[in-house]
Amino acid sequence: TESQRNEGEVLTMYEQWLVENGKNYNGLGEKERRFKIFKDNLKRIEEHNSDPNRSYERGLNKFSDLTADEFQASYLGGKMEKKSLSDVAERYQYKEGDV
Amino acid sequence: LPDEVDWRERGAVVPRVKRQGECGSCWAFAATGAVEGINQITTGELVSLSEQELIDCDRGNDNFGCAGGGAVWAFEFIKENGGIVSDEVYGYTGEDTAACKAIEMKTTRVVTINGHEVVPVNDEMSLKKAVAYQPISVMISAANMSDYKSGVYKGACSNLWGDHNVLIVGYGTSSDEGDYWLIRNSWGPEWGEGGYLRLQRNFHEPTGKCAVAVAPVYPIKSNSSSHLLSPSVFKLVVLFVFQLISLALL
Repeated sequence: TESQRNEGEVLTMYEQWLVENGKNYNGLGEKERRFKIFKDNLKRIEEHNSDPNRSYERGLNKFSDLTADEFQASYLGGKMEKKSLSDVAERYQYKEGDV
Repeated sequence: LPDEVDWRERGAVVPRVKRQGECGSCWAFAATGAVEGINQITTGELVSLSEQELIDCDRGNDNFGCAGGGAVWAFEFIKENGGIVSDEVYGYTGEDTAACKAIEMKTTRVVTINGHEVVPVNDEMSLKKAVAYQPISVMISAANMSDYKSGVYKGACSNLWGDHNVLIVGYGTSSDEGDYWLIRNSWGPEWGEGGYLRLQRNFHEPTGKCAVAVAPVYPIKSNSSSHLLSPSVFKLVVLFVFQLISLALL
């Protein structure tokens, strides 16, 4: 687990992850900042996956060095307004005994 | 109702899981996915449709390109616009320039719909019935799903309000993890189960897990109103006309 790994091992993981995901940070201090986020996300993943009663697995992916705010700003864009739900139809209204 | 539905097995889902990139265009992908599905169900032809047309051209309602939107308004746009072109001719760039190029697309190949309707809200049984008939666009609360990898998601999320537009393409029951909705996402095939999410179904709140039953919408398309001049339909029509002419000449 992340807690059992030393900093160097996690950094090696991160370097490999950067290559696999085609990412490259040139900004001053940007890579270090991203590495810290990566470590936090890795910890969250491994804590979750260590629960024997979990119903789902978490894992590293291309979002793994983004903060929650960055992820939400870039990848979620659904807008929901009650006025858009005014055309409720009976077509798929479930009735007892439907086959 | 069937115990399991998977529209992928019936050819109503484009096999390649699409990738929205760093653009809040989930609504466009949910919309095209739903229209691709109902078009295949009514015409038998699966055509991958253009999200970029929606991003660039659907700017008048409540859709704002990469800044977000909803499939419900995209359906309205597609109906008013007289259809939507394929992504073969209007490919995805993920760029939000609002420069609509659809008018330059010299093609008669558009997929049309007659409009859209809303599934009775906060009712997972009605949603189940709807999914048994066609893929359904829904909003889910997905802020905590960035690192989902596999299994039936039962983690933290808002059960009242969705922030991400996705497409339900089926449902089923896992022996270990219980009932689930099969959801097609637009974060590429590397995310989740090959680009798909299984989300807890038959939740104890009427809104559904992660608000899945709060805003379910679908496009409607009747057989008779198809304006799809697809190559196979076109060939059949041409063959038929030629045969009629041949018979007349004989």
